[in-house]
Amino acid sequence: MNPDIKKEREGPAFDVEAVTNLLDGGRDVTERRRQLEALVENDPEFLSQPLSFLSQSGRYDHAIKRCARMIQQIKKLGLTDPKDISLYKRAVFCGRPCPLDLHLGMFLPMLLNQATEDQLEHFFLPAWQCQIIGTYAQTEMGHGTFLRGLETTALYDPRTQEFVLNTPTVTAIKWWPGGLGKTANHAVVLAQLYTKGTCQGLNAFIVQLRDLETHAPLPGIIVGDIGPKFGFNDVDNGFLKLENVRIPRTNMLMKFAKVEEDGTYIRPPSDKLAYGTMVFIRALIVSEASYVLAKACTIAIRYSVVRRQSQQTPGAPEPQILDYQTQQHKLLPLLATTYAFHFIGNYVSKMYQNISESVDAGNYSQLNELHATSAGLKAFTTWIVVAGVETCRMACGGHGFSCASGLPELYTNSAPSCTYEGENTVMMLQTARYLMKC
Amino acid sequence: VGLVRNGILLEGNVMYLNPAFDNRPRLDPQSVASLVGAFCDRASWMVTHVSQGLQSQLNCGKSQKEAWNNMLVELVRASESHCHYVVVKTFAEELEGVQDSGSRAILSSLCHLYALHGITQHSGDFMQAGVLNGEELEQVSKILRTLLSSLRRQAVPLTDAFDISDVQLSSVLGRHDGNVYNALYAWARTAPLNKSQVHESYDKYMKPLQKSKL
Repeated sequence: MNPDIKKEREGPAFDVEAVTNLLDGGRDVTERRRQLEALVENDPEFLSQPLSFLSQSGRYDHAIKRCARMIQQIKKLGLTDPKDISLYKRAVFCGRPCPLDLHLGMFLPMLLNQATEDQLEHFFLPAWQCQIIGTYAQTEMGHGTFLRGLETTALYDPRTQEFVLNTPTVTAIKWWPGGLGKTANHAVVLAQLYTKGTCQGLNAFIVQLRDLETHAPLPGIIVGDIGPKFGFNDVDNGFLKLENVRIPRTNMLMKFAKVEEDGTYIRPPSDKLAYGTMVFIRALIVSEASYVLAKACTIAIRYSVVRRQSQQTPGAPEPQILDYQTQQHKLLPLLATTYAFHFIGNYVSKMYQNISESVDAGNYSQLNELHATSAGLKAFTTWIVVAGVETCRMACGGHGFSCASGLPELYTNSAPSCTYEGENTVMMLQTARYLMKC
Repeated sequence: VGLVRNGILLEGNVMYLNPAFDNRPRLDPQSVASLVGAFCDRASWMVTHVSQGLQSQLNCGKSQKEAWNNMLVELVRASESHCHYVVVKTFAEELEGVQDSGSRAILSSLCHLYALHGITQHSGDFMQAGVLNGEELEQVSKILRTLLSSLRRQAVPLTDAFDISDVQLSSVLGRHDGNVYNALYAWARTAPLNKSQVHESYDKYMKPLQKSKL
């Protein structure tokens, strides 16, 4: 061990393990997390060369291979608790995004939250077993956070009891969903529903994209990868063009809103219910933001005690760079921010859980507050985290620029969080609208 | 703000908009509770201020849409101040539930640092809200510097507490054992460009260039 870092660990003013337990949510949770991480780290199938040396296609191939192994292992190990699965998945991908993120994080929760009992019976088990691999196609090339502006249409045909889906313009092409390019064979597609000649607003539909045997796109489905990106190179973010794609009436998610056989539309009890999965993801983003900053701070602070620079006293050794007040001023407030964001992540998740339970009991009164809080905190934390990772990178001098530091990858993988699931400025304005109403 | 104007008392994170929150004592930069109060007052002032701005635009005959658009920057700042308050408040509340005294002390220092740093970063807002004057800002900066120095020795253990293994961290610079330079050299040696001593592009492009008579 490097003598400088060894010295830093001599006699801390607190019990490090106790703080770890506190962050994890209990000693048993820490133990479980370590068990699951060890299962991954000791599995030779999960060994890999540094990812920075791979091409985009190589990275996708590597990520899919890990996904397949991960799903097999989840089944083999009998992991069923969502917390275990989440920890195991994080360990497999070291916190990086993966092509199944939207399947696990949005498609499955969307089914659980918005599907009827019949739909759950039909779709959930195959999706859980990855025969159906789903994604969540909401954003369009020309439309993002403003959902009412989405152009994709679902026209109900009572004669055949089908919806006919179309992306009528270039700007309506679905753009960016993770896993859409090459991985998914189904998608939850958000589209403007037209029935009996009236637009009923945005609703969610399950659309099969690819043949379950050959994986070839189905007729009317034009699908592919959107190409190289700033980061997220393990994920096939995709585009989707729909040309008169017919799906059965039972493929509209109908737990809340409904279309009856004759085309009669029954409105959901609250318009905000359609955004439930997005709110869930925003709550996750807040927690994830803290984990990203924890990594960046760990890298920069450890390096700052190993790195020595300049000479304050002639003949004396170069000081550790963390002894400079400027370095402390860059890094220690970010360390404090990591802890602050960890607790706020827990807070939003609990808030989501509590309010979801109220919604299940038919009480929708707190949905506005949940929506505003998750939107604002998602924007607040991700802005600070992305800037914080960059500060950590620069605090590592020239070596921070090397992919070996891990910081460029942390930066490029966290930067999209400022725009996905709601562009941050728009999110802040949604919070502002709520505050003005208050 | 609209509800408060109609005499309705608010609950939860927006309680600070209620009139009862006026007349808080002056800022004590040594006290986390006082700092939480400062964030609350800043948020309250900024939200109310932007609401008044909107109202005055409406009074001048602007439409709701125009008034809203004219205040967008201030509205975002108000939202940020609200979120900042919720984060500081949640951090401070979390401390109350920590049983282990050592953990509570170190987390309390971090919470203190987080709040003080937030005030120095947004001192203009706090001054505008009347929460802070120049003298108090100087005090805040002084305590911040002291905290930086005292937390310096705890920095590595505080990162160790995140308990992120080397595999999960995926960073040569952040390795737990600190053997950064050897690992950095080994990492570079395995880069694809170093697979052969002479890269194929030399024979394809550089050699012909060097042999050519320019």
